[in-house]
Amino acid sequence: CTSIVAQDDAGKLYHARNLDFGLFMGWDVKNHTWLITEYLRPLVVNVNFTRGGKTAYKSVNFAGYIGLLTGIKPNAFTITLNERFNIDGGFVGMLEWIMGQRDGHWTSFLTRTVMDKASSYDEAMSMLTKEVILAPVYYIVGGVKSGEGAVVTRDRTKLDNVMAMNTTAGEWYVLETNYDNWTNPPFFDDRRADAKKCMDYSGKKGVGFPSIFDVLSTKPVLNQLTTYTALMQVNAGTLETYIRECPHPCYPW
Amino acid sequence: NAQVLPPYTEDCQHGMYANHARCAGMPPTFEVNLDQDPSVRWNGVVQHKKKELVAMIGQIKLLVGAISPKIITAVDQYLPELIQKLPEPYGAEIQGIAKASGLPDGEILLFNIFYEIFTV
Repeated sequence: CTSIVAQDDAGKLYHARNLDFGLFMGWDVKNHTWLITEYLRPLVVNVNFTRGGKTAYKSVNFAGYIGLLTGIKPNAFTITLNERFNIDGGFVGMLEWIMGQRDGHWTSFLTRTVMDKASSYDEAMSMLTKEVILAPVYYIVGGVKSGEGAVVTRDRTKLDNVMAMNTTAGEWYVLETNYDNWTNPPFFDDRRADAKKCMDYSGKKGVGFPSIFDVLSTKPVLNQLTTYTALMQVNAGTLETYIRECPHPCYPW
Repeated sequence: NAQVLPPYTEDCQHGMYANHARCAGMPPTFEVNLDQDPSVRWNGVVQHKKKELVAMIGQIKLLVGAISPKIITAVDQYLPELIQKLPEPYGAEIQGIAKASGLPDGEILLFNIFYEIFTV
């Protein structure tokens, strides 16, 4: 996955992501594609959650999957969830949950609960940094005010790191793939460098759906695992989703 | 310029948004009414995507079954009990999706835990 929160010269925030999933879950040797990824793409749907006849929040889901991996609460905040690979990962958390230790939240249920309960960026950040969860993940959060963008690095039981957008230091975006921001990504999966290169190339002045879509369309940020690209603008409550395909030659991840 | 050897990096792309390049389309939008009972609120989505959901679960079962067929037996036997332990409204939503799709409760739960367990 690749998630980006960026702001333009006027401080208007954009939040976008590529959702990559299906690694090592069946390789189609004939078509050179990941099997599960190919089955997931037709399941992509936009969901408009309503209450009292009004939009409460919006998300991009796979039909049949009820958690929230990409969501926007109009005029409040945006959230995306990226996987964080760890040997003490969700498998352990899930086993503990099955064995009866149920104090932790499922990671994508927590994001839905946050969408439901929180009404601001600060409230969302508070819940995402403090609650116990079943799997280590990255929560990428965007708000409505200039500078409200952060990558929350979560362990199952504790907060590991918050990388907030430091606008006083001239930062205008935060970007997360699937590796801790304080370490170098592995040489065989350095999508971070490519995405940052393209963000820096397009520059702060050009920030908007077209420029961010370009970044998320550049290989290997776009790769064989990419199921969809979602673009969100919180003030307008806009959510645009595109089912992706990566023409050959395209890296498997 | 594109690199012809892995990892196939390329120059930063331009103008992709205007013509929706490298896209296979835009997904449909559905309403999920939170005022409705959790067991029926996903019915609209499932009715439209039932065929694709059944195919997806079938593929997961093939992959998991290749490791051991006993895993699928366990999924069908034990996971439904765990749905009762999920916080509301999530348990009822999973049961509602299973009912609307005609798939076993445990297999819908299996699909929903995939993202949690594959962080390993």
